[in-house]
Amino acid sequence: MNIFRFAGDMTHLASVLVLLLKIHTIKSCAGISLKTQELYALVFATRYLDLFTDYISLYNTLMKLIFLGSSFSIVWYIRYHKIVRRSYDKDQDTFRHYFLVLPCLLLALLINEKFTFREVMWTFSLYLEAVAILPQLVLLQRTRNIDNLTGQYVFLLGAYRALYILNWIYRYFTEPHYVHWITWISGLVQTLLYADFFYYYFQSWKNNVKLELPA
Amino acid sequence: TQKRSSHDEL
Repeated sequence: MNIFRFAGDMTHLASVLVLLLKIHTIKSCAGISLKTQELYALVFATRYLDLFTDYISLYNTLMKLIFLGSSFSIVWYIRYHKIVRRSYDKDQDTFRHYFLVLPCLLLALLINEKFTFREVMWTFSLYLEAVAILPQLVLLQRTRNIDNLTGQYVFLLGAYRALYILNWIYRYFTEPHYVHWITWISGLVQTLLYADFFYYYFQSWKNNVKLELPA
Repeated sequence: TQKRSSHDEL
C-alpha cells in the first residue's frame, strides 16, 4: 500500500459518501445519472467476485463491502425510494448504457490476462469502469445546472483514478515485475474522459463562478 | 498464508 493508492481509495470513498449524503439528506437525486450508478454497481459486482474467496487484508475486504453497499444502495434510492425517485430525470438520463456493457464484455473476452471466468469478469469491470461516467457527463452537459454536490462527486470520482495512476507509476518503479497494461490503459482512458470536466471545474473554481459545461 | 491474488487493488 502506498500513499497514492490510499489517497485514491479515500477520494473514491469520499465520492460515494458525498453522493449518499446528498441523496439521503436532501432526498433528491437531481442531476445524478441512474445509468452511471447502475454501471458502477455492476463494476463492483464483477470486480469483487473474490470477496469471499481471497482474503487480502481487512482494509481490502472492508472497502469492498463499503463500495458494494454504497453503490447498490444509491441505485436502490434512485429507483425505489418514494421521495428520491421523484427527482430522477429519466427523460434526460437516456444514455443507452447497454451500448457500453456489451463492447466492454466483448473486449474483456478478447483482451485479458488469463482466460478464466473470474479474470474476464475482473477485466470487464475495468473496461466498464473506464466508461461508466459517460451517462453522467452527458446528463451534466444536458441539464447544464451542476449543483455543488454533483460537481464535487464527479470531481472526486475523476481524482481517485488520477491518484491510482500515480500509484501504478510508483509500484512500477518499486516492485519488480509489477506490470498490468490492461489496468493502466483503462485507468488512463478513464481519467482522460474526465479531463474536460476537470478543465471547466477548475475554471469555475478559479473565477469563482457557477460550474457551467459548454453545450 | 494469504493468497496474494494479482489483484490486490480495489
